[in-house]
Amino acid sequence: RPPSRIRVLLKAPTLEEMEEMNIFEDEESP
Amino acid sequence: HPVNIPRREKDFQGMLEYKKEDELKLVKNLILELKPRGVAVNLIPGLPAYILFMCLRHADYVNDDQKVRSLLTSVINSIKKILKKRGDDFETVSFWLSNTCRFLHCLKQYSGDDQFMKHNTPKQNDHCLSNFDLAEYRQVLSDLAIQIYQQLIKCMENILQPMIVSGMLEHETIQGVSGVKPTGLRKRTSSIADEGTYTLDSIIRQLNTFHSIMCQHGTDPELIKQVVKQQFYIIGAVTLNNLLLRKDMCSWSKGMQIRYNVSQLEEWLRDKNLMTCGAKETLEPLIQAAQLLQVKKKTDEDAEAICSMCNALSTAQIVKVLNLYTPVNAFEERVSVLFIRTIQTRLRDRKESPQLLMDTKLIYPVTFPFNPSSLALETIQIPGSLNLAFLTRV
Repeated sequence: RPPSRIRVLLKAPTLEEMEEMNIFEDEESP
Repeated sequence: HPVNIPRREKDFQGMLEYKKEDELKLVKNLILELKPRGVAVNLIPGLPAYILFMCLRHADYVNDDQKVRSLLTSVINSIKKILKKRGDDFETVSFWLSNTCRFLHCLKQYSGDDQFMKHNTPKQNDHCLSNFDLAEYRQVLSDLAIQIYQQLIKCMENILQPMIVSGMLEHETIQGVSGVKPTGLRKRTSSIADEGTYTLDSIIRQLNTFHSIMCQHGTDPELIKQVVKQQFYIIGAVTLNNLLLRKDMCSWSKGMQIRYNVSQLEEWLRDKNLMTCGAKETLEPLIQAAQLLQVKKKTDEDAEAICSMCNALSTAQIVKVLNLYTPVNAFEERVSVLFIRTIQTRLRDRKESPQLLMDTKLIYPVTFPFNPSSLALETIQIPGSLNLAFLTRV
């Protein structure tokens, strides 16, 4: 592999936005 | 039991392969259900962080951006979730602070960015992420680490706070110095039996507990220093505030007791090799207040000496201590009004806030200096006790 390859920047949501992507919906719904 | 069929280490590339549908199981077993006091005690420090990073490396290796995003989101949300649930448990918070920092260091160390590769072995350079630049996720993780740090400080304060006044001010370890109580003042703790009363030893034992937990979790030394500085700040601030509010704490002998207690705290720092972390400096206002209780307070020369000595105390604090100062022995005298006026005049031109009490809620800004690891990812084995048999070493 060439030492300095171009990597694709992955845009990240903020910490707050991430919380909205709740991965535990199943167990948290009443 | 080793999870995989043994292979020679050189055949591994330091990655862990997992199926997309196992992601939730991964964060459940490794983050949500891991007990820092149980299984995790015997793990190498930072192992959960290394495992998660090796999974991330595989998602990067197969060039699956959705898998990378999804894993990072699940990891971050799971850490937040466990801290919401067990955020009052110092061990849990310390454990995830050190693992979050380790994960962040891995993201830097293996980012392919030259500035983070200086200490890498050639093999570690081979293990850098190949498809994705996760700089934005590093920022999110750094924000998360700040939140966890603040939670750790709160947790530590909740434990330490009830010990401080008793251990630093009320409990007397120096025998015979203050046998006589200030007239008309009742010793607040005298009616309670010593059991249940915190002493300086209780505080030092608690500092030892915090310190050894953080060391056991492999917390970065630079981070431990910042936690200890914050601990000392809170001890100094709570002690000084109480001294400024209690006449029975403003005597020559209390000054002596406080100086002795401070020397014991300094001894603790020396013992832990933490003399340069800035912790001692946070006690300076308290040290000066204790000295103020002990120096002569009569002549103009005394006033001059006090003004140059008490540069970490505000005028309001100096005047308050002088006003509260209560003689307990025949050789001591009250401070005259004239002397206090002299001090006030001398300090008139000081540019400072008029605040009397120290801010006990202050938290120093935290930083997470990059701390690369020499651990070779390809040598990492996963203990069976973690229930991660669905991961495949690659």
